[in-house]
This record gives sequence, structure tokens and C-alpha cells, in this order.
Amino acid sequence: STIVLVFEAPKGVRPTLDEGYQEKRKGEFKWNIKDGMKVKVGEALGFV
Amino acid sequence: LNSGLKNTKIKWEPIPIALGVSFLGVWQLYRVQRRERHTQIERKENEEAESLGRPKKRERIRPSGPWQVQIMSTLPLKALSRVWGRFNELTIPYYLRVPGFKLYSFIFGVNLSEVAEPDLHVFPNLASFFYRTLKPGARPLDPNPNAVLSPADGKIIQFGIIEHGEVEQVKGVTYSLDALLGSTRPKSRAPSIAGSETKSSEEHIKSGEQDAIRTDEEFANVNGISYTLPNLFSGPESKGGLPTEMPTDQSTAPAPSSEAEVRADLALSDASRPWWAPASTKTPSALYYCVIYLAPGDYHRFHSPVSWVVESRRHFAGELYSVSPYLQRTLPGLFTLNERVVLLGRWRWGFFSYTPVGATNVGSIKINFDRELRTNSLNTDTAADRAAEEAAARGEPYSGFAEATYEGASQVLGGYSLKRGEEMGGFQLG
Repeated sequence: STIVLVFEAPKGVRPTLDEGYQEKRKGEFKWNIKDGMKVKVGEALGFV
Repeated sequence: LNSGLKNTKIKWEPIPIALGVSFLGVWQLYRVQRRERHTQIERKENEEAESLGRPKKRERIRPSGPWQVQIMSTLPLKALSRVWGRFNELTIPYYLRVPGFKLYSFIFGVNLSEVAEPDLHVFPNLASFFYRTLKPGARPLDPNPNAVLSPADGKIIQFGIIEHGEVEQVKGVTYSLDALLGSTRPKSRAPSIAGSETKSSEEHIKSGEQDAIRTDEEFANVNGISYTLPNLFSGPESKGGLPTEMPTDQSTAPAPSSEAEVRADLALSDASRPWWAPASTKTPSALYYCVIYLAPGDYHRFHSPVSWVVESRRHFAGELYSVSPYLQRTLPGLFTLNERVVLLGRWRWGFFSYTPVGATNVGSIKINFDRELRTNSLNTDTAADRAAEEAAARGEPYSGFAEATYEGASQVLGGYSLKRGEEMGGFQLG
């Protein structure tokens, strides 16, 4: 059995130059998983 | 037995390959002729039906793929799945239960210390053991309120961002979101994003309302009062104490786009957009997807990954191919062929869909808040055939699914509200 999630999440906006470089773009949805990784209920797949 | 094993003379002989090959050849010839005959009969029936103005029969899906897939497509998978389900509902003798379940756990890696019921004798059969519950606290939820949680125990097969409405199954092989979720907008009581019942996006811009373009956050308008989803979830009156998981830190929120950008985005007509396309223009957003595979030993109940509102469900009565990682790699569009329940709704950031896909061994999908849903049932197949015939009689293409909308306990939300981590349903054997 399989579960497919499809959802809308913020794409994020690039910070302006004066804000400097940030690894995580502002408000962007960021995955917290890798291919083939084992997950359990309640673990974070990603963060907004 | 000892003397038998010692004294019996073992004689090794080559397998008669020619005989085996010729048998397979004859079998294949018979199969091809049988299929040809069936196709001819079906074609004749359809021609007759067409000439008499009657609807045509629903055609069975014949997937393309390697020989393993071709062989699988000839098997009555749904019937096999139902027989498998019945078999697993047979009561196991009392004294065989513990060793049986322990053997199963050893083979498939079940952690018995997590099972809520410590006495394995309580499970009368494999079906009930398979649908076991876990001890409270066995699956703690991630404390970050902005996290999208894993809905089930399993393995991540794919994840990423959806581009041009296509989900990548394997490298270079994609399937469309329309095929997975359905090509039409769901019938919903809640005002549609581009609907005429709500204030248009242009009007919102003119009135200068903050975040007004995100009509997806406005869930209802009762007696002139509009409720926004964050308020509903965090408000003191929220039923059941739904957690406040909406981000409150405004510094993490994306910077607003310029009005010119918003207007440019609005220039795209609603008709030209797919129904699932991100509707927000205020907050740039995208569609993300994630596929989680549940192995036979995994806990087979599934939970809500975020706080969201389920507005409708679509039941696609498809086939029941195995969804093992091997077949996911070899059978293109597997998730668009199999029987599945598509739950459609909204969350903080807009569109949200949740699709449990059935498989040969686990064909029954249960949704806790949907008592009418029956999956992997003969009646469903008959109903799908009837729906296809009715659609053909109306001169419309068959959508391929049966749709229902949720009223839910909360009339304000216009759907069934779920909080993060809440159990939604599960997969059952057969």
C-alpha cells in the first residue's frame, strides 16, 4: 500500500541583497527527507 | 524416515526443456487466441450497442510494461485480493496465534513492543493483527508546528515539486496530476477559489485587504461573518482543541509580491488553469508531492500530516496491482491505474490532497469518517460499470471515479476538519 500526498506550499522568495544570503529562502517549504528513507508516523517530512 | 533418507537412491536427470518450452508455447498460443476471441466479441457487442444507441461497455485497463506486468494484467487481481482478504479473516486456533504472529513479525520486521495489545492471543486472525493499534506515545509528533508530518510508517519512494502538472514516478517517467486526482474540479459546498460567489481577486486588490487574494483561507461566510482558517484553528472556540500550528512568526512569512506581479498572474484566465493549480498570487506557492510505501510489516493505519479540512473524496475503482518498489519502477502510471481514494481539501497554504492507493494484498482502504465508502468490492465495480454506462448514455466521457462531499461536524469549515497526527483510517488485508 502507498500514500501519495500532493499539496500546495510556499515556494519562497529570494531575500534581497541587503538581507544577505540565506540558505533557506524566506518562507520556502523545505523537505526533511531523502529517497529510500524510512519514516514513522509523526516525523517531519518537511517544514514551511 | 531415517532409513528412507539413507537407503533411497537419488537419481539426477535433466529437466525436459523441450517439453517445458513446447508446453509454454501451446499455452501462450491458447491465451493469445482466447484474448483475440474476447476482443472480437467485445468489438461486436460495442458495434451492436452503438448501432442501437445503447452505451458501450467499460473497457478494462491494459497497461504497457515488461513481461511481468503483462502476465500480471491477465490475472483477476481484484478477485484474488478479495479471496486473500477472506482467507486472512479465518480464525486461527488459539495456541497457534502467538507463534504465528511472532513468525510473521520476525519475517516482516514488526516491533511487537509497540503494539497496544500485549496479549497476541486477542487477535483472532492475521487481518486483525495487521490492522493493530500502537501504544499511546509510540509515535510522538514533531514539535515544530510548521512541519508536514509523515502520515504513515513506511519508506519514502519519491518526493519533490510538481512541474507542468506532472508527477515523476521514476527518472524520465511521469504521470499527470489529472490522471491521479481526476481532471475536473471537485463539487464543493465551499466557495470555489475562482467562483463567482466570492469576491473576485481584483476586488480584493482594489480594497487593499491584507492577504485577501488567499480566498482559500476564507472558509465560509455565515451571517456576514467570515472565518479564516488560522483563526478557526487557534481560536478559543475551536472544537476539540485543534492545535495552533499556523506560523505566528511574521518574520518567516514570505515577503508580499508587488501589485504588478499579482496583476500579471491574474491575467491568466481561470479557465486556462488546471483546477489543482496553486491559486495564490499573494504568496508564491508551488505543488509538492511525496510518495510513501508501506511494507507488509508496517503499522497500517494512516494519520493526518497537517491540520486541514477534507472537502471531498473521489473513489477510483481501478485495478489492484502490487505497489512494491519494483513494480513502481517498472509499471508506468501505477498509481493512476490502481484503486485509490483521493481526499481533497485545503490547509493553511491552499490545496491539499491525500491519496491512499490500494494494492493486491491490501485492497481495502478504510476512511474513519466515511462510513459509506466501500473499496475492493464487487458492488463498487458494478457501480463503476453503471456510472460508465450512464455517462456514455448522456454522451459524456466517464470521469473514472465516484465523488462525495463531506459535510462534517463543522458547518463553518464546509468539510471534515482533521488535526495534525489524527488517525484518518487505514489499509486492511484483501
